[in-house]
Amino acid sequence: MLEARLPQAKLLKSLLEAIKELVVECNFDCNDSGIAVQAMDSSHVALVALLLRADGFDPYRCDRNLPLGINLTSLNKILKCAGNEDILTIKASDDGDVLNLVFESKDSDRISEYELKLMDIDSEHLGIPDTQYDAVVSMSSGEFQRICRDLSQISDSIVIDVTKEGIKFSASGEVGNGSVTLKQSGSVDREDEATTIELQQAVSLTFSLKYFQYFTKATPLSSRVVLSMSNDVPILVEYKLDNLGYVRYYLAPKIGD
Amino acid sequence: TATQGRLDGFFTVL
Repeated sequence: MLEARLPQAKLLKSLLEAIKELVVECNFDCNDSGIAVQAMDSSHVALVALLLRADGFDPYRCDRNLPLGINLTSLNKILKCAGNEDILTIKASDDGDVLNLVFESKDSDRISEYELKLMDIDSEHLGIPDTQYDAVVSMSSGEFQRICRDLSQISDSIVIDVTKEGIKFSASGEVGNGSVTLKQSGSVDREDEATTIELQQAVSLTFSLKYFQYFTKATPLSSRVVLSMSNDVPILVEYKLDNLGYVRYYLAPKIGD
Repeated sequence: TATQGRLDGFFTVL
């Protein structure tokens, strides 16, 4: 059986926001080390990999591998019934076909209980190679969100060029073109806003902005985002969750121009 | 114009 408790329902709500644009239904794979989700979008262009480690919950119990097949639209409906600050407990029995969700107000004077019907989802597991990337850029997640939003006014594609000097995002469309360059900043006062670049060799890649805008739904989960890139391979966009795990997105680049 | 690549082939099916 599974029993996992989070001090704030807000976290699961935010996680759902971060993946529900990409994936309609997926397995939440639970085992004694935590809860993992790996799902590709229907067009096989993007993949989301989510990890919530057991020690991020208090308590967490799961004594065997338990894949919970969940329709995210249905889960979203039930999570709308939770207050952001509610204590959230999820439970599932080994042979059950429902996920129990309990929302408890902080002062424990209101307890609501819901059951979500589970489904059998036959999904293939993908091995993601441990890759050495040519360029790894760590930057403010809010800044990345703003750049994606701003450049989506110009085009549905974004070109990312990374050099020693900085990272340049550019877009070119019918109305004209635009770009935003962030220089590597070593001495800013606010660490959250710094841009750091680890570069083996310069990269230039083109991506669909639509997908980046789906990824930036994860912005509330972390003040930082890490973009890992090599030419001609999928970009890894990672949001680390404090003491809990991560949300990673992989996106295939656009080819030829 | 650039065409959208796919993830197939980058990852191995386990």
